[in-house]
Amino acid sequence: QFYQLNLKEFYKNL
Amino acid sequence: MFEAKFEDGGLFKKIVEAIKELVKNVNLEANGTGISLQAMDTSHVALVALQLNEKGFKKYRCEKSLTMGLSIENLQKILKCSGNDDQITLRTQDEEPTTLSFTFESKNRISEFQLNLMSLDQEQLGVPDTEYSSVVRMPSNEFTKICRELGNINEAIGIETSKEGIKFYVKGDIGEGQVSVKINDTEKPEERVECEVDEPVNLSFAVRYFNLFNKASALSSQVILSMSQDQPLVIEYIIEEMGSLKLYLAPKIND
Repeated sequence: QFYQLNLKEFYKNL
Repeated sequence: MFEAKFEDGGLFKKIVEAIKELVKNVNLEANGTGISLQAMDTSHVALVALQLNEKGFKKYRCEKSLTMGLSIENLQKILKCSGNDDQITLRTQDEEPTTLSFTFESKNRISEFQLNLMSLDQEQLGVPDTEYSSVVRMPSNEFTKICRELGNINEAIGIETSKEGIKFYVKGDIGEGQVSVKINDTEKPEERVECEVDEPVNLSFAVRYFNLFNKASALSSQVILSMSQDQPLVIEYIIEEMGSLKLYLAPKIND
């Protein structure tokens, strides 16, 4: 199963 | 006062054409070093980052940093009034401008237009300049072709890198397939395929975004794909002597 990574959350959580 | 003159106005039109289906309203930032833009699509899956350096313009002047909120759709309406060979000058007069002026100049005509600016509350993401574990350079038209072909079979496309090259693959209801692109060091730079692989990656992406990104292939004969496992991919088009257009795409992660 795949889920779509969210860019906004990804860069915010870095 | 801000003034930026594109010797090749067609280039500016190509940039707008490349991003118009990804983002609607954008803040164009201008400062002493050039013009930049960062915007995300509404689903937060893709991000557009444009950098145009002042040295690449025929004329460039920006006394004070400036944010110009633009509707891409309206910008395009104005740009349709220019010829592909025109020189295009962007200009604002006031410190807090409400309009952006355009001058389109060809051998036989000069046109002037004003585009109303908008105040956009857009968050700028701090996208770090990271090292990627796989970097692939390949002809942009070849990448376009592969995405179009494989996109017929499934909506997700897999990308796998190795020391030998890059492999694109799909698995759909009708069947599956793969395309491997071989490394080559031909003398024609536009046909070259290079892979720098520190760590191989295996990633999956929604192909419809690639098909939108590929409108940018008019900007450069080569595309650079930078990838790390489970991180957003960066597709970069170098805009000769001016800067670059980077398109970020979030992968689908194996749960």
